[in-house]
This record gives sequence, C-alpha cells and structure tokens, in this order.
Amino acid sequence: ALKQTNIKSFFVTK
Amino acid sequence: MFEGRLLQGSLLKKVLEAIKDLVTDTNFDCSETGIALQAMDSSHVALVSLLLKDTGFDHFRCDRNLALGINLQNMSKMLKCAGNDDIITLKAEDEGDTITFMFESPNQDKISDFEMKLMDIDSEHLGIPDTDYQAIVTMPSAEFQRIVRDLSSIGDTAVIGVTKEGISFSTGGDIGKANIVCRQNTNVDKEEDQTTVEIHEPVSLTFALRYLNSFTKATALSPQVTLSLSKELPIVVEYKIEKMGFLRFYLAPKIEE
Repeated sequence: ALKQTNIKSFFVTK
Repeated sequence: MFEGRLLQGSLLKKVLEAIKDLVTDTNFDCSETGIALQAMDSSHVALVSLLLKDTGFDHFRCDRNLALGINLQNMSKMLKCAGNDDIITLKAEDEGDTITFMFESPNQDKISDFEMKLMDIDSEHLGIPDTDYQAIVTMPSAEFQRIVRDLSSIGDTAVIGVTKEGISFSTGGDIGKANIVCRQNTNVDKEEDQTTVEIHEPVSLTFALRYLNSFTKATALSPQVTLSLSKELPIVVEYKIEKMGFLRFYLAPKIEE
C-alpha cells in the first residue's frame, strides 16, 4: 500500500 | 508604507484563482525586492511558493518588511471586482490592519478602491533546499492540465515517470487503466508547444491526482509548465510568470509503507 507523505518532512523549518 | 502598481492586473487575478482553493489564509511577505508567499495546504501535502519581483511592477515601494495576513477567498472576491484589463495597485500602511486594492480602467475613466481587512497569521516558513533534480520536463501547460484532468476521471493517483524518451503519466481504478506518454518534441513551430526532457537518471514517482489537478488552475499564467522530479522528493510544478517571477507547487509523493 502507498502512504501519502507530509510535505514538511522534506523541508527544514526556518 | 507598501505600494505596488501592476499594469497587468489580470496576473494577480490569475494567481488568486490558482491558489485560493488550495490555501485558506497566508501572509504576503512584502519587501523591497517584491512580494513572496509560501503556504501549505491544510493537510500539509502540498506547498505553494509565489514570487512577484519588484521589477515586474510599474511602481513598487516598500519602506519596511511587511507580512500582510490575507484570507485568499476574501482577496479573490475583491479582485473579481477588477476588470481583466485593469491596472491593480496594492497599498498598505506599516502599522495598518487593512490592504487597499485600487483598480484603474485602461483609459482611466473608472477608479475603484476596495479595502480589505488583514488578519494575524502565524506562518511557518520552510527552507526549501536547492536540489539538482534527476529529471526536468517542460511541456505545454494546457497539455498537462488535460492529462491530469483525464486521468482524474479514472484513478486517484498517478505514476509520473521520466526517461530520456519522454514523460509518462499512468493511473488505474475500478474501471480500468490509462497510460499517456509525451515524447520530447523540439521541432514544433511554436516554442510554447514544445516538450523538452532534461534527464540525469530515469525517475518514477506516485502522486495524488487531486492535488495535481488543483495546481493546473494556474494554467492561465503561463503557456508552459515545468515539472522537476527526483527519487523520493516532492515534485515541483512551476508556472513562470512573465517578467515577475513564478508560482511553484510542491507535492509530497506517495511511498510504499
């Protein structure tokens, strides 16, 4: 099954 | 104070139409170099990044950095009152709680002022690293819109694959399967009809069609769209805004659990 990833997990919080 | 006069007011109308259903409230960050916006959708699956450079405005003044908190549905209501050929000026005081939209008809015989309330928004800024993408495809934006819309009627997710031959879009659902391949074609008459593929490595990723469909509301902004893909990274769907900057959408992929 495929899981939708969260966009925040790819970028750094400033 | 902040003031920006945009001769081609329809650009701003198009930007709002492109993002108002994806993002509810966001800050428009105004500085002396232009207007920038970064916002996630409520599910934190997609991110919107907009840049409108000061040099694209007929007149631009920003005395100090301002974060103008705006409800996009409300701003869209206001901008719908501007004619497509109108010049739009945005104005805000440094300590104010409103933004003014001034619409000037092309022959200056009608001037309208709309004042909209601003809101306080705690925004979370994400640092987007520079990435060397494995594949970059530029294609007609209307073609991309058509493909995404067509596939949405068949499935919920699309596999986007890029090889040196071209870009493929596949989906499947209860009624069957679909696969569309667009080959690189650089020998067409009009540059905007071209599909170009820059590839370092073949890549294949899965995305929710609902979001891709939403991004294509930006089609009116540019005749071409650029898709940047790398393994296990968000896809970037970019619409360049002539002389001003860009509207980019980042969409997180679906991965195997």
